[in-house]
Amino acid sequence: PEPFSGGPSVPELILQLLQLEPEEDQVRARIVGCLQEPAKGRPDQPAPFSLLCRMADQTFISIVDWARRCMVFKELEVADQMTLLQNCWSELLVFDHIYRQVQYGKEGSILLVTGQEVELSVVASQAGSLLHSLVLRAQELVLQLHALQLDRQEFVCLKFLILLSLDVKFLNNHSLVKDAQEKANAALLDYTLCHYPHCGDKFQQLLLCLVEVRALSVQAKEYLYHKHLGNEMPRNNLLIEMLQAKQT
Amino acid sequence: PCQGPVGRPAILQALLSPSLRAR
Repeated sequence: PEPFSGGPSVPELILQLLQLEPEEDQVRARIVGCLQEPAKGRPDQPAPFSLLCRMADQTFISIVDWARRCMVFKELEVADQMTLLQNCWSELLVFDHIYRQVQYGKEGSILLVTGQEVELSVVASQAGSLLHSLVLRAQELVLQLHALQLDRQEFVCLKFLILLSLDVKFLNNHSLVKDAQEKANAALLDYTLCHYPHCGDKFQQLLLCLVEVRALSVQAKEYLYHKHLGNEMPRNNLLIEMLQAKQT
Repeated sequence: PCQGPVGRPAILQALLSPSLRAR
């Protein structure tokens, strides 16, 4: 611990990631602004669903913008940046949603990036069974992370870990990414041990939650693909474009 | 949906390229 401080210090990496993290109200304002522009939509699609798809697209754009500003990531050549994002885009979207619920959500409803609240009973009655089960599964993870007391420091570090979570053999710059993966893991371990000494193995439990984030993201991609096959997605949807790209 | 070379999504190329504007 630093002298004259009120408690244990926060690893430098996490402090840097906190600086890069946009405020929720800034993200909300930008996305709400984008959604107010009329879309060249499909009149055959229900307006709320079309709006949700555009909202997800805009959230994706925010996430890429964040990644571009991240240390290490911004040093990589574009080919490596693309490989990393093609690997983790859906996990980052899922984790963004999850953390919003942990941080700002209320029991019995989900909070969208626009600030709108949707009652779970409405999801149950209006959404199809696939989306409903996805939302419920996500809510279980929200409860778990709530119980673990996931904080903003851990959130930004876990997001960074997700961004870099690819075997470096698929990249051109092995050493830069491997080094960053190790530093991020060490920072998270250090932080959880210092700040939650009573929690025992918070570090391990958080990493296990990332396994569930990955599983949820696979289920989310399957849902998107199902909607795409049923010709239910808006034209030029960015997530479908990401889904259809060849992955490593 | 359009794709860049080698299965790269064009949107990702646009967002990551300093010289192109995102849609």
